[in-house]
Parts: sequence; C-alpha cells; structure tokens
Amino acid sequence: HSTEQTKVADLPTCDSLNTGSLQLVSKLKNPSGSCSVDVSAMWWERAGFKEPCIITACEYVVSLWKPLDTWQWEKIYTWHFIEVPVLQIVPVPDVCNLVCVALGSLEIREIRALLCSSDDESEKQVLLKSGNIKAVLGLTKRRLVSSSGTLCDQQVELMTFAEDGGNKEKQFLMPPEETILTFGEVQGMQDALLGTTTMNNIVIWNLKTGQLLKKMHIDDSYQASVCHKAYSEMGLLFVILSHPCAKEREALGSPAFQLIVINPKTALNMGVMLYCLPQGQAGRFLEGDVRDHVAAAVLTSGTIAIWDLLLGHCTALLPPTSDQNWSFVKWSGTDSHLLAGQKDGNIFIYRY
Amino acid sequence: SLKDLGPISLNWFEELSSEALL
Repeated sequence: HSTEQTKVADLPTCDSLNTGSLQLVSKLKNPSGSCSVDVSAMWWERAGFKEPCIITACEYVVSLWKPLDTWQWEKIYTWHFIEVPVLQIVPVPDVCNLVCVALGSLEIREIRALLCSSDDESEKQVLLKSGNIKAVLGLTKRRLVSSSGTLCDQQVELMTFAEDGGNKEKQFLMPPEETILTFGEVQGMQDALLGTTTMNNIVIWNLKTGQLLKKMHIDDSYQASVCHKAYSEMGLLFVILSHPCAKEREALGSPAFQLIVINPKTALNMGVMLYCLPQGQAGRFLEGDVRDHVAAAVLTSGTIAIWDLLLGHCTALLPPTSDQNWSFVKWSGTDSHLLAGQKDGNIFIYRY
Repeated sequence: SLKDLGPISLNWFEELSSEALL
C-alpha cells in the first residue's frame, strides 16, 4: 500500500544525458496567430491512399498536414472555431479520416468530431456532446468514452463510430459515486476500461455490459493521478500513472511517472517503480504521454524528459529549443516519432 | 512482496463481471 515499497529508478545526472537518442527529422511551423495547444498523428485517406498525417491544434484552429517528400508538410484541411477554444485533440484509434477535439476554457464544454464531406472534400464538424465534461478518451475499435455532469448526476457514455466515422452507437456505463478524472485502456483487453477518480481510487468497467466491476484505493501520496497505460499479466493489473500534482521531494526529486501493481480481485496494490527527474533537473511534471515502453513528459522547467520504462530510468533530456520552452509532447501513433510542441506553433518531430 | 496482494486469479475480469451481475 505504501510507496515506501516502491523502488526508485536509478537517477542519472543531467550531465550523463543528452539528446543523442533523439534525432530531429522534421519541423512544422504553424503560422496561425493563436496559441498552440496540442498535436497528434493519425491516418488520413485521400483518393484511396492512406497517409500518416499530423494534426495541430491552436486555440481556435485545428489543421491537418499531409507529408510531402523529404519530411516537408502541407496543410490540407483547417477547421475553425469561433466561440469556444480548443483544449485538446482526442485521437480515436482505428478510425480513418476522423479526429475529435475537446473544447472549453478551463473545463471541457464540448466534444466535436472533425471530418470532411465526401461530396466536396470540405471540412465538417459535428457536435458529439456538450455540457460539463470531466474526462474523455478515444479507445481502440472506434470508441470514445466521456464522463460528464456533477457527482449526483454523473454520466459515463461510450460512443462507437462506424468505420467511415459516421453513424454511432451510444451506451452508458455505471457511474462510480465520485468524480472521474481520467480514463485508461487496458492493453489487449478491449472490454476493460480503467478510470482514476478524485478520491484516489482506480475503478474498472466491463465495456460490454457497462458494469462497474471494482473500486480500488491507491496510495494517497499523490493526488489526482492520471492513468496512461495498463496491462494485465498473471492475474495482476500493472498501471502507469503520472502525478501532475506531485510535490518535489528533496531525496527523490520529483516523481513524474509511477508503475503500480494491483490485484483486481482483492483491490490490494503497491508501488513498483517511481520514475523521477534526473538528479540536478529542477521542476516537476507538467504533462506527458506514454506509448509502449517509453514515457515522455514536459517539465515545469520547459525541458522534455524521456524514460525507458523497462530500463527504469530517464534516457534523454530535450532542453528548450529556439529560446522557447516546450509546452506539450506526444508520441506519434503512426510511427515511433516524438512530436514536441511550443506555444508559438512550432512542432518538432524527433526520431527516438 | 506480491504475496501481500492476496489470492490472484488469471480470470479476474470474468469473475468480477459474474460477481457484479449477482
């Protein structure tokens, strides 16, 4: 139950790390005047040909970029928003030619699907959900889960898109009696879904039946944890969490990610590994992304740090570039590249 | 130790789903 049992990953010093494992392959300049907020990669099909495209989001503009030869990019579609700004891109795996965005000021007020008309290739946007939305995640098999409402009338809704991004089915999941903060898929178990809550619980649903299967209390050391990845092995559930609210601790530095193991039958759990900032690296976790066995995080210092979750330590640091701090980082879903963004609209693509 | 996590079941998802139906 206690992080005292948690192994702290080896802490290499800043001096021993460099950007050697990161190779800059491309740069994309988004000239839209507003503040850049997110980036993602997805497959888009045009004239029967599927291409790995980049999606960039500024406060009021979302753009789709197609690859040209020699790592250049051409903007092919742009969606505009007038009243409510974009907060984040919500990629929906296994769907081609459709991406979702969450809009709002501090909290999400709308989720919209962005697509193109098959008739005249013009940009279209469809309002999928509005209200007081707390959390949203795109899931494999063309699904999107969201939670909305306040504690007493909280709704957890699962939408399933058709292959062409059209007609969708809706299903409701049993809400827990506490506010959901984030959702997380369980790798290889498409009927299982995890959620983290404001009461420091991890809940698990059966997506086929909508049942809430278990509520599992995790260590109170870190509040408001974000679930990034989970997998089940030998009857145990391994979960990678990040801790945006973790305070810096002198001895350990600031933990960015943590691996915990849960026995879903008994709800008993313990910390396995803390992934802390390298020694000498100031600041704490701001936001991050996990794919396969690598985790990337933007730190409050404006630097990006990368951890190999199997090796157990930080493998690369990417300091601010062009005198600009990094503000968001994503792993590309179409290849193994790292997409790093700055507020002014510069997106740098690195091979890791 | 993992023993502190109690009895483990490889079919935990199916078992929890059946228990939730009861």
